[in-house]
Amino acid sequence: NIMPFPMYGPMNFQDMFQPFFDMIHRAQQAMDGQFDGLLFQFPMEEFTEGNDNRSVCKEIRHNSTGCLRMKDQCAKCQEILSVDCSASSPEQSQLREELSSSLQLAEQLSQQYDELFRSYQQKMLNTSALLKQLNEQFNWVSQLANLTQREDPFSLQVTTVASHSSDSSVPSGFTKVVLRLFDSDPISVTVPEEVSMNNPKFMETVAEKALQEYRQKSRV
Amino acid sequence: EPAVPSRELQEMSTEGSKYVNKEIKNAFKEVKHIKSLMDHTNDERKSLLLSLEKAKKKKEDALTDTKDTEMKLKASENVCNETMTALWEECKPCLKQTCMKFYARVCRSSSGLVGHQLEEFLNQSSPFYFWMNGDRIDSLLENDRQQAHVLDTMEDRFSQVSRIMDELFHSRFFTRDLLDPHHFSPFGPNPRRPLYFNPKSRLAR
Repeated sequence: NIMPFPMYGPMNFQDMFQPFFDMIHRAQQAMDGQFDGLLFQFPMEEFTEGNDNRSVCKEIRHNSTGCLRMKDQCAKCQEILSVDCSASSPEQSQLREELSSSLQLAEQLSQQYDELFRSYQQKMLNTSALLKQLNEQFNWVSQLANLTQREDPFSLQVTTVASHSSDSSVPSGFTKVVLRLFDSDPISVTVPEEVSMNNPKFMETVAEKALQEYRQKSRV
Repeated sequence: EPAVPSRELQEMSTEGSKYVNKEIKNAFKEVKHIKSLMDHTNDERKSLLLSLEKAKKKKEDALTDTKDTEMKLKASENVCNETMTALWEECKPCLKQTCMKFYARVCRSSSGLVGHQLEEFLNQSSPFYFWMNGDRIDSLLENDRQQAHVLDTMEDRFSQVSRIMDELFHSRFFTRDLLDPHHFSPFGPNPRRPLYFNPKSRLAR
């Protein structure tokens, strides 16, 4: 009941679907425009070879500070961090302790934020995937609308039906049907002769195959 | 003489059209279903955004505290300078070697330029910066900056998409309620010829 055509009054096929084509296309463009490049890559806590280190490599190339994370692997670098200057400057030592604890808190809160940020990015990716799905489900309809220039009582128009006996190019044991979907190029479909033309399944098979072919083409 | 008479072709076209129209209706239903999924995702996104904003505030307060303390520490007199500088001179080559090994092995890329850049960076850095964990602070600040940028752009894109989707689902297609008996007429003037194919439609428009 979603589309009982008469209820929409005097609208043609193009009127109905053209706006959808434009809008879905625009929405997807807005969402997908370099969306992948936008995703924030979280720097790794540990530099391990098993992990995905693309972000680490990028960081090292971009900014050498990435290398300072490897200080744990150098004893002399570790020693700098353990230097105790409290004897010569108790005040500075106190400040360093304060800095250390506030840095720890900031790192902890940043990690919590990162988790939420990851979920948020995932939600955006889900929306992008839904838009893709929307496009896939509806693209063929809107493309048909794009093709349609004339108003015709039939969305599917059969032009010829032939069998091997009437047209030797048709494989034996099959019926070949040539048709158009709205104003599309002619589409040829073959149906096994077991399904006779009088069988209600015949046109259903023909239409199904024609739509399948059209959808496949519209995806390409 | 055609193999199949034109009357039969017309009947076949009518039958085939019924199937195509049914598929169009199905596609339309699917669009409505996807729209409801998008609404659901959007509700989750909104609630997540609220949590994200609260977490951002907490994180930024902590970062401000850290920066303030760092400034105070920088302003204080450098002590233990000699010890730190001596250790730093020994730390630098080890750091460079470890990093370049990692880069060549994991990033599988020529490390010449990166090595030169790193050497310059290490020579310009001070052990004091290292001692007060300046790299960790800078890393947090850089992440914060990048995340803020990504979030802004994502929000911007999402609001564009929302506007378009609102426009789409507020079109007369979706807003004309099916319950509106005034417009709903299951048996139009000619059930075999839906009105949207009516040749007078251009005139009516």
